[in-house]
Amino acid sequence: TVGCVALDQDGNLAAGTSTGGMTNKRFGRIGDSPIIGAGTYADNNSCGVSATGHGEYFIREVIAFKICAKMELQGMSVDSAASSTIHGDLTTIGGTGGVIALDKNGNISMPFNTAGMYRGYVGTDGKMGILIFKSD
Amino acid sequence: QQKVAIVIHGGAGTIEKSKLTPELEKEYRSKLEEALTIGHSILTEGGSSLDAVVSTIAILEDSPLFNAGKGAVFTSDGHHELDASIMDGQSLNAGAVASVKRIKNPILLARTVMEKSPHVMLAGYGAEVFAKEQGFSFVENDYFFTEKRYEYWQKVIEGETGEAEKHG
Repeated sequence: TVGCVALDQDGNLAAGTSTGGMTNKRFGRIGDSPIIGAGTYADNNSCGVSATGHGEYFIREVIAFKICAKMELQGMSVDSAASSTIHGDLTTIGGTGGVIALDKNGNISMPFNTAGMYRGYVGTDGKMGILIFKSD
Repeated sequence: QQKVAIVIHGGAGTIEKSKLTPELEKEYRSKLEEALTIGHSILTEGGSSLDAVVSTIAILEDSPLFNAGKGAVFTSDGHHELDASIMDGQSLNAGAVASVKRIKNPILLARTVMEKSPHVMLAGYGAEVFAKEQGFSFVENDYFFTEKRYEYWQKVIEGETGEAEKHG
């Protein structure tokens, strides 16, 4: 699965996710990637999110929307909202994976509970970072 | 004027440092950098966040390194099925496609569903009929074939991956 969240000069957020799904899947199984609110969500009032991981868990916890809702309704920062959702809500029900999240002010969060996640960013300061492992 | 920013991912999982060769790690880092550079340049030149997201994801879809587009994993019947979605944070408009088999860049079709249809998600055959109406060109399903994914699929079939299936 791949994903991207961007913040443009007009202050607009957008998020997208694309995937080949799960190896050996049957029955027309669909994961979270195309499900708005589960694998992808964006709201200028909070943040944009793209997810990757075991889709069924992301669907059940409505992970992408939940991160945005925590920011808007509970006043949490993007990192608190994303980290608590991945390490709390998702992990509690046995799901694995991660998200990238970017808020309306350009703050970035990239939490995951797996060994690694291919990820990268260019922040509002123009600095680029590319990371793979947990220790990066 | 708002300062721009962009963040990407290429999947999460059992990525162990000991199993990723320096050459392959370099390939991953290089492709992620290429995607980020394209997306960021669109933003700094005044392009929209939607344009940046689509162009960035299309680069990752075209790479055999990631499980999206070229490099997609195998279904149980030996094919590839692709899903994608996009959302605009300003309008809360959204578009998605599921189980498409012949669309080279599903993220482009997801955006077209958002902008050119009254629907949020189109799936399977219907999504491809819509794509044809919108002038999309099609690729054969084996365009998405990669040796690496085929070998992994064989291991899954034979139960050699050692990974527990998790479906929630």
